[in-house]
Amino acid sequence: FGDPGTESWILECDGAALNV
Amino acid sequence: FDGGATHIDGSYFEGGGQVVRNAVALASITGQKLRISDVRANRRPSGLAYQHCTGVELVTRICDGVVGGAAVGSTEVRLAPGTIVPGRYVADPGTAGATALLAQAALPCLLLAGPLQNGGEEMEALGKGGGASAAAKERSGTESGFEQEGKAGEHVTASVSLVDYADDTEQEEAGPSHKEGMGAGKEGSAVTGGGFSSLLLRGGTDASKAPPIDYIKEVLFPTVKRLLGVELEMHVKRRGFYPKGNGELTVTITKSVERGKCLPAFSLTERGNVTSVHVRAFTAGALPQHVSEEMLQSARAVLDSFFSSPAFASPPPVQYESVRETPESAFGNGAGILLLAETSTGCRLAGSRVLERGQKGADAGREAAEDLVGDLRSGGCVDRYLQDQLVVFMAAAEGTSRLLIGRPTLHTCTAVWVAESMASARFRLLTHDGQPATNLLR
Repeated sequence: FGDPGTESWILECDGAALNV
Repeated sequence: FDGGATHIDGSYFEGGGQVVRNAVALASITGQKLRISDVRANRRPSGLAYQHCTGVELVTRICDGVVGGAAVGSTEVRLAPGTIVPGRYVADPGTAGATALLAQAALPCLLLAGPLQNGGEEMEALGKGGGASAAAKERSGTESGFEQEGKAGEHVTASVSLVDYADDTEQEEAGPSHKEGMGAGKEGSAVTGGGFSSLLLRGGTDASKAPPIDYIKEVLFPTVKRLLGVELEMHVKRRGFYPKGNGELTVTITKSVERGKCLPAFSLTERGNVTSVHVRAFTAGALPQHVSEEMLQSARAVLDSFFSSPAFASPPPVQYESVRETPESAFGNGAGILLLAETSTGCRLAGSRVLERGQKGADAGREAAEDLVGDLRSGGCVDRYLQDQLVVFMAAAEGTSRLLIGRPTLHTCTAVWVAESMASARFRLLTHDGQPATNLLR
């Protein structure tokens, strides 16, 4: 279904490694 | 307050309640002081509404912080966070303010809180004496003050502020409807259980301009559990609708991140094939059941058309369910629909609608189905509503996370901006072949 690759993107994040 | 505080312009990007929720959640996790100006500048009326106040107050309590400006109509919020304290918290905006949004705001903090440190005894003491409430009142000196002090066996309610997802104006115009007042605080003996943090939330479960609680339960929670290795449970005791709210639910974190550890990075980039779709419509109160039948019929027409495409050699099974809520399971009048698609790789995408006043059931069903179909067509692993809700978890995580999304929404761009402003997280948008597409994000 659909056409992956034409209307989707990779959201990539270098996390901040937060803790408490 | 302002010394060293991170400033967030609340009018930027989406400019609504989401900025407030994400900013206070990240402030509580980072321990950074926060000042948000021009709160909900893009909404009418601007400033905090009841549900936003409650969310700010709830997070303030969880992080044992000090808050200023957490009052209805306030256009500036200041938060000096303390240390996140695991506990059993209760929040009640006293309106139909969305419980889903309260859960969203509190969840990142509670996932990092670790187990209860004193086996729940601390909470009991709070409930009996109202000591924490009084202490918090003294510390925070909120404008609105605490509405109630705790009594033995009762929830301790604190003062509150405001509300919303995109624009909760409608729900908030009615003001508090609960005579006991709005609030957010720790609670006493009403939520029992083991040594885990929990939330008892009251208000609207199915409110316009906010995700329905079924979406949080069926999409956000399972996805967070799968990606982060935590365990969450939600029990919806009673639905509540505009204008009176009075819904009630509990969220229990039965497995959080070990205190001092970070959330793990995750990768969700393989969508797989749709293996099933479950469509559930409900009516409650004065709304007749044929409304849910209308929602199902129009949703079915959209799904039938989509799955009849030659692209589907074997369309997935689609299950339709019409639910008539009882006086015990729902307070007031309302209706809604949720279409949940599951894929072979474990992705969960959904479309949903809460029936608006005067709206035809058929229109709500069609719109919800068109949302889902549009997101399935895009090829992403998440629907348009989940993409921004995962940003805060990516920002807090240790390592690099990747998420296959459809076209970035304004809410997602806003969440990214807040996360980068509040933490050292850095986001990129890439095409499938790894090329930067940051103009879409920024």
